[in-house]
Amino acid sequence: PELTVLGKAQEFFQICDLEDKGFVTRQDMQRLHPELPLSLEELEKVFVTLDADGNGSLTPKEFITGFSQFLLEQIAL
Amino acid sequence: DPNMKAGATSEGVLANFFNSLLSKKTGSP
Repeated sequence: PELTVLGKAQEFFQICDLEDKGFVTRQDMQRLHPELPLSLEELEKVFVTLDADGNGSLTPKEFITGFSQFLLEQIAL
Repeated sequence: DPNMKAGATSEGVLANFFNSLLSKKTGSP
C-alpha cells in the first residue's frame, strides 16, 4: 500500500509539475485552476499548506507528506 | 491560536484539492 500511495503522490506531483522541473511553484499551482474545481485563493492555500519550509517551491517530498496526511485523515474519517 | 484556525481551514482545502485530483484521474480514460 505504501508503494501505491507514493505512486499516486508522484502522479499528482507530475500533474502540477508540467515541465518536469522537479519542484512545483505557485504559478504551477495556479495553472491548475481551469482544471480543478478550486478557486485561485484555495489553490494558494493548498500551496502554502504543502510548502512546509515556506521557500516558495514544493518538493516531491513535501507533496508526498501532504498527500499522506490527507490519506490518514480520510482513513480516520 | 490563529495558526490552529488557519491549519483547520487549510486541511479542508487540501482534502478538496486531493479529492479533485483523484476524481480527475479516475474520471479520465
